[in-house]
Amino acid sequence: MKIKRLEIVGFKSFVDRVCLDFSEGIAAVVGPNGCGKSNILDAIRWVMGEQSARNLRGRSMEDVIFGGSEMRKPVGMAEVSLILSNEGRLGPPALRDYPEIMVTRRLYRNGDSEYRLNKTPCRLLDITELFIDTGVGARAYSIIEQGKIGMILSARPEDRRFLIEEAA
Amino acid sequence: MKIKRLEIVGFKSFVDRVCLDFSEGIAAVVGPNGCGKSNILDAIRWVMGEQSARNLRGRSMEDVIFGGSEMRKPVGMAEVSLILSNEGRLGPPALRDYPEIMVTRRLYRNGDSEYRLNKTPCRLLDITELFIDTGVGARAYSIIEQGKIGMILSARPEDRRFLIEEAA
Amino acid sequence: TRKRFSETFRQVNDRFQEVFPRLFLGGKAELRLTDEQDLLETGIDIAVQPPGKKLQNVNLLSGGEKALTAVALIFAIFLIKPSPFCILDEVDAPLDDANIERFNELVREMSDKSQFILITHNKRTMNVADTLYGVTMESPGVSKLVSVRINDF
Amino acid sequence: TRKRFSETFRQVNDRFQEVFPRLFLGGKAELRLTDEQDLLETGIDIAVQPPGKKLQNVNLLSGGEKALTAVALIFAIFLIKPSPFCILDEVDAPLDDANIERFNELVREMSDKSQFILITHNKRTMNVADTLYGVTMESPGVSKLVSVRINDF
Ligand SMILES: Nc1ncnc2c1ncn2[C@@H]1O[C@H](COP(=O)(O)OP(=O)(O)OP(=O)(O)O)[C@@H](O)[C@H]1O
Ligand SMILES: Nc1ncnc2c1ncn2[C@@H]1O[C@H](COP(=O)(O)OP(=O)(O)OP(=O)(O)O)[C@@H](O)[C@H]1O
Ligand SMILES: [Mg+2]
Ligand SMILES: [Mg+2]
Repeated sequence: MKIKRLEIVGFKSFVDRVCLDFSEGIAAVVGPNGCGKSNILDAIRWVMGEQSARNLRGRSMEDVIFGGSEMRKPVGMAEVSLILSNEGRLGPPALRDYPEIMVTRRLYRNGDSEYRLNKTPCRLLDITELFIDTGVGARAYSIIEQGKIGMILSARPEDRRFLIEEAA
Repeated sequence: MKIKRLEIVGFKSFVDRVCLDFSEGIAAVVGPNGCGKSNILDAIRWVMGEQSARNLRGRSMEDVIFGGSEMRKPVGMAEVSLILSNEGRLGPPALRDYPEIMVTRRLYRNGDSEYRLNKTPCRLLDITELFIDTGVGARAYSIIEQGKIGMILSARPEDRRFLIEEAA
Repeated sequence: TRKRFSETFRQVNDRFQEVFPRLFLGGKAELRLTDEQDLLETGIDIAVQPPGKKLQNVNLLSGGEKALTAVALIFAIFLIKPSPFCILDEVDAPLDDANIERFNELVREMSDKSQFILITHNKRTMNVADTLYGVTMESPGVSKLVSVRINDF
Repeated sequence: TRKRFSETFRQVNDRFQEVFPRLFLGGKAELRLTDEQDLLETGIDIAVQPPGKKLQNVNLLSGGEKALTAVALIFAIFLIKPSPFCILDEVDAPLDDANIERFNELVREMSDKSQFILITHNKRTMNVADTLYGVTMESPGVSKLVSVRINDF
């Protein structure tokens, strides 16, 4: 379930549509402070089903919608799409035969949410289950946020067992 | 009350005596990971009267005594001396006329502590009072430990007032 | 699940004991269960001994040593149960040049099994990448992608 | 002391509003009391607007923006009531090159009033120093001082 492409529009500082095409191997994301690099990581977490605004540095989920800049007005919707390659023919029967699976999440400023799998509306649960079933879901050790690497060592012993549990 | 010299022996990784002569302006301390740079900061905090082992990354104060390496045995005592220039003729009457004030702190593995001002035994209280009276004592904004700069922003509003209180 | 936890723990611990000396150029580290009798509740301690140093309270380690130890553990888990992709945001920030080299070398090796996305300010890390994504804000507050030359940094 | 707190707060706030745009090359920031009626218990909020961006929840700021904002506040307090010395341990770690330049420039200016000790891995920061202390472990686990040439890095 490799990532083939990420499309972001209206999400945090990505008010204009941005597409990242991922190929094999190592990708490095670079740029000055505050330009949007960690926002890309947030977009990936969000489209995978992150439900806690605090895990995205926000106070409410509405904070992920582009709130405007000095030159640009706020917008009314955030949308992120993750296109995954499905060579392993994984996932539920409805998606198993597709070589690509597109996961889309949208949030409107009035609070309405929309979720899609290959452009077909679905529930958030379908998205989170897809990621769990295809082995992508264990994010605890596959997404390390900025400044968080030290938490493993400073955590209490009881708070570290989830790392083993997620890999088990 | 500028720092003229720092002498460390038996403190953390500085088992052999090390002297740093500080001059005016900016000093940069450099070296590979784990070589002892932050231990120098700890030594300065300790000689100024730090009482919490946790603020020095230890579990008990005994942790600041050199505990040995593969080649070297542990030692029984840690000692740090801070030599300050006293051009402003500050401090209590006993010290006011000295152009230099030497603050020394020793800890023995059996728990015994010794404190000296200009080689004369004194109490820890005399040392902490000296630093407070001479305006050096407000450490909250004059010593920023590794990884701690972000705390100001992530702190709750009530927990930030001490910064203003210390400067007041 | 008790059996599964214990088996996974053993595998991750073995890997951790291999990965740590690779990143530290020596030394040893291991995981220890705080309560071997209670696999459902036990915590996990980390014992670390950088090369030439003594086993000590893990809190006394330096900022870079702590980060590198955490990376060793994360990578050990990753090697036991790879995720299709791994995203690391500025984990190289506290590391010196020599440690960044070893870190990048290990990422290089693991990248044929999984996709790695490294967010970084470090030139050496940029040099190990197959693809480089530059992010800028030409219009303030608005992110866009640009193509990057390594010598821009 | 209520009066003293209020006066110090005002002075620090004025300075903070000057220092922030120097480090960020624009934008604005200010401190706000959460309860102006209760000066003994009030908390302090920080409102930040990087250049060209909108005022937002301070948590949404990037890692580097947060660090630089904290530095601006620390330096503002420092300018109101200088300590004889200031020790900063790797505060430049999350900053990009341009921000490190401005940070170093400001430290340079403040260093004629106070002594600064900067622990760093960054070449540019080393370059602004008057004195360089190299720390190494020739014998593992044992720290010693060595003289340093900037091109060692
Ligand atoms: N909803 C939003 N609308 C507009 N801008 C936003 C929104 N949420 C976050 N931002 C902006 O995004 C910027 C942070 O971006 P990000 O954390 O991705 O930076 P970064 O490239 O990782 O920088 P660093 O190198 O300092 O870590 C902040 O300036 C923040 O104000
Ligand atoms: N009591 C002690 N006896 C022996 N060694 C000790 C003692 N206390 C700490 N150390 C060692 O000192 C080292 C940490 O030093 P320090 O934190 O100063 O490193 P650093 O130069 O700041 O590195 P970094 O660049 O990674 O922050 C650790 O390896 C630790 O084991
Ligand atoms: Mg970031
Ligand atoms: Mg350090």
